[in-house]
Amino acid sequence: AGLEEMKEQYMKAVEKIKGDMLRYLQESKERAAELIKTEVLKERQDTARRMRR
Amino acid sequence: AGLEEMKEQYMKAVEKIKGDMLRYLQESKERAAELIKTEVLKERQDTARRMRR
Amino acid sequence: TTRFLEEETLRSQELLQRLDAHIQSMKLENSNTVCKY
Repeated sequence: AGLEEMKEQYMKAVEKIKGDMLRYLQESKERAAELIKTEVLKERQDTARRMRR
Repeated sequence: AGLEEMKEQYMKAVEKIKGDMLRYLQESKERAAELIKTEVLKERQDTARRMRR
Repeated sequence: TTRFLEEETLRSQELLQRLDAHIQSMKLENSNTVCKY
């Protein structure tokens, strides 16, 4: 019974770690995509300005 | 004694998982930075080409 | 990119703290189980 209990505690910890990792990676991906979108838009606006001049 | 042994093994296992996660995180951070740089550079090159035309 | 990396570093430090908390929690639960049996 003790072994079973400990195994469950271990599995619980592993699941929590996995959950946190996945959330972190998802957020990182979204932040990187946001940054790329922003930078590309900025670059295009600068270009439009330069071309008008 | 068996329970103590399992406790140590679980600790070792979970520390190893943490180590693997951290290494993966580091790599993923570097890949994200590379991707951002590449995308922005690509946009600038496209822009320069369009301006020349 | 620099700012992005700085924020990522901060976020990964927070993540690390959370992971450590889960590990400590498991360690405590394991110890309690050992004591119990």
